[in-house]
Amino acid sequence: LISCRQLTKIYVMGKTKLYALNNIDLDISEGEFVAIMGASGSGKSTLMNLIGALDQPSQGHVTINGNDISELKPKALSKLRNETIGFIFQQFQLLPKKTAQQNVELPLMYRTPRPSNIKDMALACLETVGLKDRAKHRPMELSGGQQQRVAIARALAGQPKIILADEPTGALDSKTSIDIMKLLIELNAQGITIIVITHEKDVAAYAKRIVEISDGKVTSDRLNMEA
Amino acid sequence: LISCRQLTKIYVMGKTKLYALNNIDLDISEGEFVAIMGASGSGKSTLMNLIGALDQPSQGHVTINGNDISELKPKALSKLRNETIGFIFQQFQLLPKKTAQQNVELPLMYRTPRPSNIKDMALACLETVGLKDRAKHRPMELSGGQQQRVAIARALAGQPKIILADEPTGALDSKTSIDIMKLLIELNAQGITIIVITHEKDVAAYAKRIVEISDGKVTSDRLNMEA
Ligand SMILES: Nc1ncnc2c1ncn2[C@@H]1O[C@H](COP(=O)(O)OP(=O)(O)OP(=O)(O)O)[C@@H](O)[C@H]1O
Ligand SMILES: Nc1ncnc2c1ncn2[C@@H]1O[C@H](COP(=O)(O)OP(=O)(O)OP(=O)(O)O)[C@@H](O)[C@H]1O
Ligand SMILES: [Mg+2]
Ligand SMILES: [Mg+2]
Repeated sequence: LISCRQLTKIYVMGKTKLYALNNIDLDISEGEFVAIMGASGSGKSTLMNLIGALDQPSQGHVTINGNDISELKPKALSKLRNETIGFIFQQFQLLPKKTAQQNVELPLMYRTPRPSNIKDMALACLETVGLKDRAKHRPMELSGGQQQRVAIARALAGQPKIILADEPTGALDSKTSIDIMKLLIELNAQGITIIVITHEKDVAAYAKRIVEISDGKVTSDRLNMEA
Repeated sequence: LISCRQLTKIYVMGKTKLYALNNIDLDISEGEFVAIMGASGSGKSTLMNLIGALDQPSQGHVTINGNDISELKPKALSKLRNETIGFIFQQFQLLPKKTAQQNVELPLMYRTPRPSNIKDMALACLETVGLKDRAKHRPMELSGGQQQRVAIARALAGQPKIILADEPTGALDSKTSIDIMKLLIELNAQGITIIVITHEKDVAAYAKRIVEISDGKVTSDRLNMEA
């Protein structure tokens, strides 16, 4: 489903070339549940942005569903993302002027054809993450963990085939974290491919496969024996 | 050093009155190391904003160093915060157009008299959190955990008497988290008062006292027996 070949991302700063990702080969099949772990700054979010076609490689290729993302036009790329992938960003990336409900509705507003029951779908997703009574709050009127849960609800609203989650429980207490991970397990059981970036072993424990990244390279890729 | 009495924070939304904090009594003495725990939305960040005089109570009082924050003029409040308190915000609150180094220098720029070696102080703090080679990066050019560490460095730069840390290791891998918690232990040993909001038991384990909050109320306040 997702294939990375010699994937490299270089940031040029003055005279320095910073290799955020350095020659990564990685294949993820449909229905997998993969955890990506690694130190701060090792390249995890960069990898996720490339896998999610939010960014283009400096070298190498990312293929999603047979499409090389560097060969798709912006419109096709946008459509691919909107219909196939649900993102949970490390810093949530909610629209500050919109309510929680409007933020969750957003990906559905761009669908063609537009679903007829967007409001209900959004409220159902907010209820799933325990925030139905916060639907009319704007991000500034929500706690950190509530904002994170709105970001999660937004990722689910479009019923994506692939969920890319960057630290989805980073701001959540243990009980709420467990609820969210169980939700991801349930979605994976329905055939949705899940890729979670996490620092926490407790969170990685829910995945079926664990990939470790260090300084932009894959250093370990194994099945989760404790799953 | 810090005293909360009948501390209440109410948000009015249309016809609803939301009690983010509901009649909190809490005393923290100089030199303490307190962890504040509780579910997402329970009121922890709200409590920290009030303790740090970033916000005013709806009812009740916050006293810092003998000063009731509701009786100080904005200028005096600003000076109190700048000279006494170091903040690490849950969402970092870095200035996007400034470099990491400039962000760390910021609290020092407001000191009167202004220190003569601000650049060196900032670079030293960045080195302490392992980011000396990222000094010229702007927040957008940093990973989530690197941004968090810049926020930590900024809190330390002014050599505050009180550190208020809202999830200071939320975005950090375990090794880096341990480094940061050991740094806080060290600062506490030098007499600095530390208040950490955290969801993680591993992080709370470093504190000498653990206060639990639920629905805006203190539900438990005990010494950490495992410290
Ligand atoms: N400006 C606001 N207007 C309305 N409600 C608010 C506002 N700010 C916060 N709240 C509400 O107050 C409650 C407490 O928020 P707070 O940010 O203190 O929670 P928290 O304990 O820090 O949570 P988390 O662990 O998720 O960060 C939440 O239920 C939130 O929805
Ligand atoms: N726009 C940019 N310009 C320059 N360097 C960048 C840029 N974006 C990221 N980097 C660098 O690339 C490296 C990888 O960043 P990335 O965000 O992928 O790390 P990460 O593994 O997600 O870290 P964390 O766990 O802290 O979130 C970091 O060292 C960062 O400083
Ligand atoms: Mg990251
Ligand atoms: Mg909070």
